[in-house]
Formats: sequence, structure tokens, C-alpha cells
Amino acid sequence: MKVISITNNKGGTGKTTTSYNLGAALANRNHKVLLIDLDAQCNLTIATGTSTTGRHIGELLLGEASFDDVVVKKDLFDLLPAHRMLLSFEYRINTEPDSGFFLAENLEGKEYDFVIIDCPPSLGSLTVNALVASDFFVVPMQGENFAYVGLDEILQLTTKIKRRMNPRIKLAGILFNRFDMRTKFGQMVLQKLTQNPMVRVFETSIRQDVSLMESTAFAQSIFEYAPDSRGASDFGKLCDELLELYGEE
Amino acid sequence: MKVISITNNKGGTGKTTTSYNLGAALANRNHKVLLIDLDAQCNLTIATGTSTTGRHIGELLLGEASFDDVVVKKDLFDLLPAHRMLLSFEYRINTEPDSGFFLAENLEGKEYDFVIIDCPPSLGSLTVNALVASDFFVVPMQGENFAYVGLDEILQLTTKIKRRMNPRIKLAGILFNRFDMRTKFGQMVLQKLTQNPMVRVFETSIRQDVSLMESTAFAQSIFEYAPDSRGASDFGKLCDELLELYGEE
Ligand SMILES: Nc1ncnc2c1ncn2[C@@H]1O[C@H](COP(=O)(O)OP(=O)(O)OP(=O)(O)O)[C@@H](O)[C@H]1O
Ligand SMILES: Nc1ncnc2c1ncn2[C@@H]1O[C@H](COP(=O)(O)OP(=O)(O)OP(=O)(O)O)[C@@H](O)[C@H]1O
Ligand SMILES: [Mg+2]
Ligand SMILES: [Mg+2]
Repeated sequence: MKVISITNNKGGTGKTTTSYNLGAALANRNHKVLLIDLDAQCNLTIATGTSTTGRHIGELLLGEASFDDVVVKKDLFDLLPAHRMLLSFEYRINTEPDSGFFLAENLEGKEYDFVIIDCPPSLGSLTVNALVASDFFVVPMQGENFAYVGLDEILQLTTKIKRRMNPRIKLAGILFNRFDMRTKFGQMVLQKLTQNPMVRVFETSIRQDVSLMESTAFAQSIFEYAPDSRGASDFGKLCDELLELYGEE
Repeated sequence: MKVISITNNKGGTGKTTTSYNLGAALANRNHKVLLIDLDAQCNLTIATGTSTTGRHIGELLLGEASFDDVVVKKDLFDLLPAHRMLLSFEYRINTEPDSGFFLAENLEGKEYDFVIIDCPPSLGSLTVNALVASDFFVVPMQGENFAYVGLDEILQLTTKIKRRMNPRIKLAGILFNRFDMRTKFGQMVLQKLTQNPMVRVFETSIRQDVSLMESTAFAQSIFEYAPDSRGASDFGKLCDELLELYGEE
């Protein structure tokens, strides 16, 4: 079982879009997939057409519900939904000792091929739980100032987690999403990243494609909503690149 | 003194871009301006070329430093900087009774014409502090699915705050940022918003302009970096619209 966190504390970089469509792509290739929405804003839960007022991942993490109570079975994958209450759960989780391990413990013995975790735009206890439970993390980003500045913090956090809590965690790659390579800014960010030995960048980039935004309003993945679109092509390629690098063990 | 929160729990909608450039526009029209960075990611602090490792707003809120210890005087405006530690401050603030009033208390008796508060992408205790201290709030958003869905939550929170903690808070307006009116999606969001009596939308929209992103890398407002750009024109218009509606009392 491979557990992958999709994380970036910078807002709006494409974490949810990536979690959903990468998960769908893996499911379409006959892998057994679990998606986890760790964001109190419930975007992934909403995007998959799931209720945000039912049982949720927060209750699971605090031992107030079992995995089978919370998991929702969709056509393509299973989902652990989020809930508005996750915000206060993050505070409550934070006060418990060893709280960074709650998600990892709840995933032990589960029989999925891939678990994809959609993280919120922060580096708090929910993101820590995701990273402690993960084999890999993916960082979607644009070629813009604040995202580049924020990358340092993510790498510091994962280094700390690797040393103290989860020795197997590894950066699967930076994923350029709506990255404008033609701007001198985009060029500069690309250059700095390729010079950084701690960082790998996926060969696949996700191009701007309005279908990626529209599909979530219809509770569909890009493959169902617009199978011939750039978005579908790009996420298909990303999935294949990921499987080639890490899929077959 | 008018206190204005720039808020949206959805990530990447333009809160920091708006805080900085609206603040700069007001300062350019000879108003005395204080900017407050309430985000642990320190984007506004970085955008204004200010250190993120010095004294910060978290220490002020918890009574560990005075206003004069923390405030940084820039050419155009004063700034209360953020710091990475704000994340754990948010947890600590959350456990104190009456913690929603800490910012309001610290702004009492200050002699600015405008105070602009850049909120993080969450509806936690930092955003609550901002709204309890504010006369107005502005919500930057794109014309996309999740932002529209999230607006409901912001309005529920401000209604609660108005009733229990700050009766004067008022929505100054929804600010369309990079809103593509030509997509049927954009049209649908626009229609739903204009039909909602609880909501007003600024006549000014901020168009896509790469100079708005680039300017922060040079620690400049759009007016210094690219005075003839669309971004400068749009934020100038927004400032004038705001002053006309609310400025002269
Ligand atoms: N490649 C793309 N082309 C077009 N639109 C996109 C693309 N990637 C993301 N979007 C849209 O941009 C917005 C932000 O994306 P998304 O919600 O996936 O980011 P996020 O990182 O999960 O945000 P948050 O930090 O709020 O969780 C959404 O409206 C989404 O539909
Ligand atoms: N009108 C615009 N045209 C071009 N780029 C823009 C525009 N508005 C914002 N941006 C860029 O989009 C990115 C997100 O904007 P910004 O950081 O202001 O959003 P935010 O709401 O403060 O994000 P967060 O939720 O992470 O705090 C930044 O790189 C910014 O420079
Ligand atoms: Mg998201
Ligand atoms: Mg911001």
C-alpha cells in the first residue's frame, strides 16, 4: 500500500484538483484507491459529491468512530470525508500526546493499493498526521513568488518528520500546476528548483484547463467530465509517471 | 479609524495581493495606514520586504509585547508583521477565554485612518480576531466552484460575530479577482451573487495581471512596480470606490 500526501501550505495551488484526478486516474487503471479529505473546507468531499455533514475523518482520528463507520464507498474509490468541525478537531488533536500518529495508526492493515491525502493550506497537526502516515508527498505549485518561498518550510517540516517520526517519507516530486514557463518569473523559479538537489520536479506539468475547475461542480473527475481535454491528458500522464517511478514494488 | 478585514478561507483568492495594494493606494492618497499580517505564512510581511523572524502580531495578541515593540514603520504605511510561530499562537489564543477580542483591544486608541488586516485561508481564531476588530470585511474571490461554496461559511461566521461580539461589522463587498466572466461558470456565480440580498459586489474587479504577482518579489506595491499596468489601474479604482462608499465619515 502506497500512501501519498498532496500538500502545500500556499493556498489555491491545486492540492484538491490533484488529489481527485490522480486518485481517479489510479482507479481507472484498476488500482484500489482511498481518498482522504483533511481540509475543514471539504473541497474534495464536495467535489466527489459526498455529504459534508455526516461522519468524518476527525471522529476517526480522535477515536470517536471506526474506519468502517466513516468510510464512504464511491464508484471509483473509497473516501474518508472532511467536515467543518475539522477546524476545532485540529485544536483538540494538537493537545493530545503522540497526536501526529493518529492517521498512521488508523491506516494500518488497510488493503488499498494507493491512499491519497488532500491536505489543507497550512502546516498544522492535520498535515503532520498526513506526512507521518505517508510513503510519499507531492507538492503542487505555480511558478509564483510565495509558493517558492513556502517550499522551504514544507521541506523543513518533512525533514523533521523523517528524522523523528517517519523515516520512510520521500518527496515524490514538485508538480507544476498552471505554471507559466513563458514568464521570466516562471523561468527563475524553474531554474532555482532544478538547481536544488533536495528537490525533484515531475516531468509532467498540469496545464491551465477550465474543465478541471468545472468538473468539480458536477461531482466528476476530469476523465468523466472532459475525457479529451488537456486536463485529462495531463493527469493521465502524471499517473503513468508516478506508477513508473514508484508503483511497482 | 476604519478597520477592514480582507478575508476568504479559500486559498489563493488574492487576500494578500488586495491587502498590500489597497493599503498602498490609500497611503498614496495621504491616508495614515496600518497593515496587519495575520497569516503564519507571512506573505504580506515578505511582500513588504519585512523580516519574518522579529517581533510579531502573535506576541502582541498574547500580551507578550507592546504595540510599539512590534510595529514596523515602512515608507508608505506601518505594519504589524506575522511569523511562522503564529500557527502555534493560533492554538494558544484559542484556549484563552475572550480570545476573540485580543486584536480589537490592541487597536483601541490607535490613530490610523485605515487598518487593513490580511487574513489566513481559514476561519480559525486569527480570522475571528480580525472580524471582531473590524468595521468592514472584503472578500476577494474568483468565479469558481469552491469559492462560491465557501462564501456561505464566511457569511455565517460574520453573522454570528455581529450578533455576539461586534455589532458594527459590515460586508464592504465581494471583490472579483481574476474572475473570468466569459465562462458560463463565471456567469453562473455572478448571477447567484447578484441575486443574494445579503451580498454586495464591488463594481471594480481586479483583472489578471502578472505584474501583481511580480511586484511582491521586489517588495513593491503595484503602483511602484508597474504604475501604468492594469493592476495599478484596478486597485486605484477599487480604492476610490471604497472611499466613496465608506471613506468620509
Ligand atoms: N490546471 C488547472 N486549470 C484550471 N483550473 C485549475 C487548475 N488547477 C486548479 N484549478 C482551479 O483553481 C482553484 C484552486 O485549485 P484547488 O482548489 O485544487 O487548490 P488547493 O491547493 O486545493 O486550494 P486550497 O489551498 O484552498 O485547498 C480551483 O477552482 C480549481 O478548480
Ligand atoms: N489579479 C491578479 N493577477 C495576477 N496574479 C494575481 C492576481 N491576484 C493574485 N495573484 C497572484 O496569485 C497568487 C495568489 O494570490 P494571493 O497570495 O494574494 O492570495 P491569498 O488569498 O492571499 O492566498 P492565501 O490563501 O495563500 O493567503 C499570488 O502569486 C499572487 O501574486
Ligand atoms: Mg484544497
Ligand atoms: Mg495570503
